Amino acid sequence: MYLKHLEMKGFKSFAKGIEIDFRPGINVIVGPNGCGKSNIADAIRWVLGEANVRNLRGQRGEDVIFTGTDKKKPLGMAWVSMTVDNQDRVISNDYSEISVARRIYRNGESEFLLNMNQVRLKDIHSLFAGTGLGKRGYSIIGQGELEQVLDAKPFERRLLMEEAA
Amino acid sequence: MYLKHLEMKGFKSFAKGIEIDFRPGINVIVGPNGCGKSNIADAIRWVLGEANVRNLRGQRGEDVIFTGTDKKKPLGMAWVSMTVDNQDRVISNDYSEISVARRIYRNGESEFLLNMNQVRLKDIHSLFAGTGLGKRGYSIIGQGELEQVLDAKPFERRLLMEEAA
Amino acid sequence: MNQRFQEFLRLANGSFNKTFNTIFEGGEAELLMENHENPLQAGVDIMVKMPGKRRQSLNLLSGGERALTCIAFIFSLLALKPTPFCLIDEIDAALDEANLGRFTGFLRKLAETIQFVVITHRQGTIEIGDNIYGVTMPEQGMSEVFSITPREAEELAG
Amino acid sequence: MNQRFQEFLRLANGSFNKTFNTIFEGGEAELLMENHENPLQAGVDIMVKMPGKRRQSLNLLSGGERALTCIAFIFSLLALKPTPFCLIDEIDAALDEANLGRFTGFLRKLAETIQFVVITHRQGTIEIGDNIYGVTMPEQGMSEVFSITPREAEELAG
Ligand SMILES: Nc1ncnc2c1ncn2[C@@H]1O[C@H](COP(=O)(O)OP(=O)(O)OP(=O)(O)O)[C@@H](O)[C@H]1O
Ligand SMILES: Nc1ncnc2c1ncn2[C@@H]1O[C@H](COP(=O)(O)OP(=O)(O)OP(=O)(O)O)[C@@H](O)[C@H]1O
Ligand SMILES: [Mg+2]
Ligand SMILES: [Mg+2]
Repeated sequence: MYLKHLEMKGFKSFAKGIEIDFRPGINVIVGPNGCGKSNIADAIRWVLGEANVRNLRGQRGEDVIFTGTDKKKPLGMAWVSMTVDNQDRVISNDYSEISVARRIYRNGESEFLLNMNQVRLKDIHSLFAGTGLGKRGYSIIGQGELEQVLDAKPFERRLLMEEAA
Repeated sequence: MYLKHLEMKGFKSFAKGIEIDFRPGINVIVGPNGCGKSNIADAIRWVLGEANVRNLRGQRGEDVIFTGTDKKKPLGMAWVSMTVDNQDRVISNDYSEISVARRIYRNGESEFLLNMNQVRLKDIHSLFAGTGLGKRGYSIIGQGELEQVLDAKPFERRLLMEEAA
Repeated sequence: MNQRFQEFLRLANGSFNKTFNTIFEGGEAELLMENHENPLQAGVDIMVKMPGKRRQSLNLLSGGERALTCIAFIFSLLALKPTPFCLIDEIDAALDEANLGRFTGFLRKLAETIQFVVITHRQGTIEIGDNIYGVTMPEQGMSEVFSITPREAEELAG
Repeated sequence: MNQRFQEFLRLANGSFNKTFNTIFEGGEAELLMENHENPLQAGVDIMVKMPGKRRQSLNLLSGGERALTCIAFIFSLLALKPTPFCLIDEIDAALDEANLGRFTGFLRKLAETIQFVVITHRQGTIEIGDNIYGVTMPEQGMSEVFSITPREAEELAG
């Protein structure tokens, strides 16, 4: 399994629709301070079902929707869609490709889609359970989060390791 | 006033005696990871009267004494001496040069010296009071401490600013 | 619960010590069960010894030593139980050039089985990328993304 | 107490806005007294607006924007009330090349009245040094120090 494709529009600073094609191996993302690199990491966490908006540097769910600039008005919706390759059937179902999408509106309403069918947050969590995908401190290390394993209390460290057990 | 000279022996990784001459303007310190750069910053904080050893990454006072390596035995004492130029009489006394030293022994006993005369910690603090010297977040920004002003609660931020008021 | 975790901890300790030793080219690292009166609440302690130095508490480590120790810990979990992809955001910021080289060397090895998405400003890390994307804000406040060559990445990374 | 601090805050707010605007080449920054029922316990809030972007809460800033905002805050206090010397330890780690240039430009100006001791790995910062010292550990665990040229610093800094 690997990450194949990411599309988004209206998510944080991505007012315009963008697409990224990933490849197996090492995909590098570069750019000046404040241009939107960590927002891409937040988009991947969000579409994988991140439930706590504080882990995305926000305070309310709608904080992820583009809030506008001096020249452009705020948008009313944000959506992100991620496609993973499943030819090696790490997730045992019929699909050789799985796409997950998430949408949120200004009124706070949000919806999840799995291969274009509407599902619940629980379904996304159970789909990826056991793969380690989206787990903080193990498969996603956000900016400034590297030293959490040293700063954590011994029991918190154990919980982090349980993800990989 | 400016920092002229720093001498130390037995302080943290500085088992051998070392001396540094500083100049007005920008003095840069470089070197690989773990070689002792931040230990120099700790030495300057310590000789200026830092009373809380946790601000020097230690747990007990004696943690600043060289603890030995695979090949060298621990030392029994650490001392640091700092000389500042006072020709502009920022500190109003008779000296055009002021040297402050601090020593600590394995048994935890420590002593302060001002121009070679033994003084108390309080005397060092009152000597530099009002100059801002040694104040965290204003005249000394340790490694990893830069963002404290953003992470601090509003009242803590006020206390930090009182140093400069 | 405890039996299973004890067994996993034994494997994780082996992987951590081996990864640490490879990345630091020496030294030792250990993961130990904490002494706790209630075994179900016992956590995990970390002990490290840098090459040539004495065993010491974690808070005496330098900025770069702490960062590389955490990298060794995370890489050791990934080596033990790979995940389909791993995203890392500027974890190489505190490393000097020599340690950056050790980090990228180990990353390349892991990337044979695990896909990585790496956000970085460091030249040494950009150079090992198989696929590079640049992010810019031609209009203040609005991000755009495009695929770039390593040469272009050098200018943009800044 | 409060009267004096209110007056100082007015001056600090002016200095912070000016320093922020110079370093970011635009944008706005403000230091405000917090609304608190007991004025003696009221703290200080920070509001910033990056050039071309909307005013927003501090936690939406990027890593580099946060670092440069803190640098502007500290430099604005130093400009208002200089201290004999200032020691900074790797505060430039998160900055891209463009922001590193803004940082070093402002640092050079302040260094006309304040002495700086700067610990860094960044080439751009080393280049503005008037006096450079290298630290090494020829024998593992024991530091040594020597004065070096900018050329040598480039190799050692790593
Ligand atoms: N909902 C939103 N609408 C518009 N812009 C947003 C929103 N949320 C965050 N931003 C903007 O995104 C920018 C931060 O982007 P990000 O953290 O991805 O930067 P970065 O490329 O990681 O930079 P650095 O190299 O400094 O870490 C901020 O300037 C912020 O204003
Ligand atoms: N009391 C002590 N005796 C001997 N060595 C010590 C003592 N206290 C700290 N050290 C050593 O000093 C080293 C850390 O040095 P320091 O933090 O100054 O590194 P640095 O040059 O700032 O590195 P970085 O670039 O990674 O921040 C550690 O390896 C630690 O073992
Ligand atoms: Mg970032
Ligand atoms: Mg350091």
